[in-house]
Amino acid sequence: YNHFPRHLKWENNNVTFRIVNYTPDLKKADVDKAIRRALNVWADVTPLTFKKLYEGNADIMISFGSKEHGDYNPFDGPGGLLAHAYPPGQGIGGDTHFDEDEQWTKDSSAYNLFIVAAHELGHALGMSHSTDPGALMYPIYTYTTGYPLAEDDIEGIQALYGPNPNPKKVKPRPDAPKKCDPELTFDAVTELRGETIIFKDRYYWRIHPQMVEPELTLIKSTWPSIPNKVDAAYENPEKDLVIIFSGIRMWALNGYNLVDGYPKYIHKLGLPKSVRKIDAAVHIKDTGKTLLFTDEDYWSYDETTETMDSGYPRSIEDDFPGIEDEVDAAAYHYGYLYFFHEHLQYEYSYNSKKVFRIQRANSILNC
Amino acid sequence: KPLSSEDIDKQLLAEKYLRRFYGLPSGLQGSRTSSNFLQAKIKEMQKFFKLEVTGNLDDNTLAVMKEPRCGVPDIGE
Repeated sequence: YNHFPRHLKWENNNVTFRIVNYTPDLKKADVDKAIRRALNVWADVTPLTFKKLYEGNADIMISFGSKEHGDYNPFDGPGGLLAHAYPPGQGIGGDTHFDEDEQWTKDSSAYNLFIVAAHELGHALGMSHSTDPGALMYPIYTYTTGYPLAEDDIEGIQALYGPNPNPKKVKPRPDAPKKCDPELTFDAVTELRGETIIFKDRYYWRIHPQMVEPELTLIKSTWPSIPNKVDAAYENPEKDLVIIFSGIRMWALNGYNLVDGYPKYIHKLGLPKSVRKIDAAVHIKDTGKTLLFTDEDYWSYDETTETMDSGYPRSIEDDFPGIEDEVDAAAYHYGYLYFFHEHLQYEYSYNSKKVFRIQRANSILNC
Repeated sequence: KPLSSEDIDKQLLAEKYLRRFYGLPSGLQGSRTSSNFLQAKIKEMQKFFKLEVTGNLDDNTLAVMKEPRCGVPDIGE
């Protein structure tokens, strides 16, 4: 997290606010609710209280405006800049402005007013931008559901105001995973048009052959329609599709777009109803088969006939000597299967049927 | 090689972004912003977003610059 220079903050914990005008995009009551919810997010973790005024000057004056709206800090039409706010202080200090040229919503269909307001009011209380992609104070808009503050945000605001004397039980969002954490484990791995995508919690790393640094991004900021938790994923390059598994459902992505008709149930593939989750999935280009790993067993799915091969499930341990445990994620490159389990990665030769090398899982992330 | 119109658009987008969020002085408007100064600001932005720090306007850097975001600067006063 970051604060503004000189750690600007309100000296009085009882802060006043006033909603000066309203956007026509939402009902007035919805705007009132979004702003109150956004203030409560910060009130829950600090001693701050927020009193609403209906006239005159409040500490935080909230308004909607477009282009040049009176502060010589113009907005830019739809997209781009969504809103801005000023750090605590007299006059314009604390004031929060939303760009009326945006479409303000209560859901993920356009820009969610509650999420943007929680971020901007963080500025109005003294928070600057965070470099943690999972923090609310990260500068780029991402739609998320659930509790909006990450550990990073809570630490930052409490460094200014201290904790709430009567703390409510809040479950902060986990900060972004650290790629070189030696205990790092993966949820799923897949190829995507020549890049490698590694899923972990609400994030994914994107590894591009020409890029030294893997790029960490929130799943929802790229694919808002898939869940925040991915169990398994694989690419079928012949069909230019990536299949994402979460629980008993699966999504098909064509690049960044969700394929019509998805999500579907995983049992459509021919899996018995007793299977409630797929741990790992990998497409073997050379055979046209996709292997689906669940607990100690695996299944073989024929992508050409789109049917499950007979004689399955089979035991992972029997068919992949050296891979004793369950599999978290799997990938296939040039005749080698890469099995990820806990913080290790097993390089398994598909032809000679043995493990060639065991490394830390995050060696794939240049750690 | 003269800059293509597409390159000029990218450069203008980057300069506008870096002026607003990374304090690139606007006084250099009109003349070509000195390239090493611009490069330093691009590096500052790439570091903030944990992109590969190249100082160049590569696709990933431009993609981040086009993302919808908050209008408050990412650095300093």
